[in-house]
Amino acid sequence: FDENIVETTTKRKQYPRKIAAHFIKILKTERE
Amino acid sequence: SINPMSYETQFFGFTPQTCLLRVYNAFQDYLFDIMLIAEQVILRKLEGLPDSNISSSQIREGTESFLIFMKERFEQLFGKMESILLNFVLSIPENVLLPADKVHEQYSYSKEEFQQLEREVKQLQMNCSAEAAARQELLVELDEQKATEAELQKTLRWFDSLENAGKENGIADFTESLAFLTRSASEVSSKLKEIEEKSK
Amino acid sequence: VEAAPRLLMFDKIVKTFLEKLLASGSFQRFAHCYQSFYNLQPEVTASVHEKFLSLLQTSIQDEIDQVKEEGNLEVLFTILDRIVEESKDKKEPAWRPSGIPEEDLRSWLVPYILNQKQYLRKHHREMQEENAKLMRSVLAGREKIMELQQQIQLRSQAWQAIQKDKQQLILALGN
Repeated sequence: FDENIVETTTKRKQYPRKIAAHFIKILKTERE
Repeated sequence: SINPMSYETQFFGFTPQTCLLRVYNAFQDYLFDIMLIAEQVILRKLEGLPDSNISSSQIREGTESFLIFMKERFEQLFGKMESILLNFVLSIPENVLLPADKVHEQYSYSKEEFQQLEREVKQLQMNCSAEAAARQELLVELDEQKATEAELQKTLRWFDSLENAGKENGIADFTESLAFLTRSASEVSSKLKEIEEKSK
Repeated sequence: VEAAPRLLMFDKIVKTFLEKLLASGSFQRFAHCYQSFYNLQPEVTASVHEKFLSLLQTSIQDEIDQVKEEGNLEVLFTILDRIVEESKDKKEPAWRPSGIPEEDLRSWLVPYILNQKQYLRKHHREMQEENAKLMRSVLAGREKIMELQQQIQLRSQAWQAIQKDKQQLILALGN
């Protein structure tokens, strides 16, 4: 349970940034 | 109903309960270990006093009763410490938002609003594509116009060259010259008729 | 009352815990549990008790220092104090993860979409202006071509006329 919490919250901390980085690439490509 | 304290975990990188559980286990281990060390010291001391009539089980009883007492006190005190630490030190007040989550304060979009925003962007993209297509067509037409204009200019230049050819051969104006020639020709023919009649 | 800095609170709470724990392990209690040995060797009992307490204290203190270091607690407590201080004017509960990733992700993506929307709007406006210019050139081009066609029309009519004149001349000459 503890590991799940730590893993989930780690994802909550890291994944949005990672996804946003890819999302920015998508938007840039659409612009091009 | 365990409160996973996930928001705190997101900040600290570990669950506060686990942190305190680790501290609890460590303290408890120390208490037990050091208790046993004390007991060992006493037993070793007793080895040097053979006629003391104190058995190791008596010492063990002493150890157990002291340990039970200390353990109870430890549980009580640790329970208090744990709840204070969990509630006041290792907790994030509910009105506090972590800086990393500031976006949620500034851009709290509902699903509908988000979809609306995406539709707007999609529409703008289509508008841009339409403009791009229009631009393409305009550029194509401009190219065609260039070619057409060149052709037309060429034709005009051809007419110019015709007139220039005339000018170079002394014909300033074809129409006038032709009119003059036609007039002269008809005069000549009428003169010829006249002459023929006279000669008859 | 201004909340004491977390680190201070943490140290104070642990210190209080330790003091109370050690206080509860009094020598009277210890001697009472090892009564027979105490009667035989009171000094040894006292020194064992003292060693017990000091070892317990240093072990627990070391453990706390280790936890603080491993958990980077000093830094994190200071940061958290500052964040809490900055939020002290906010009364209502702040946002918390909903547990639905795509829902929580939306807020992350919105600023980029808004930025894209702004860019596209500007780009669209520029394209419209650009196309308006092109359209003007195209219309001017069409006019120019119309003009040239008319000129050619006139010139060819003139030549047509000349053709007629030529025919007449040929007729006249023919006679």
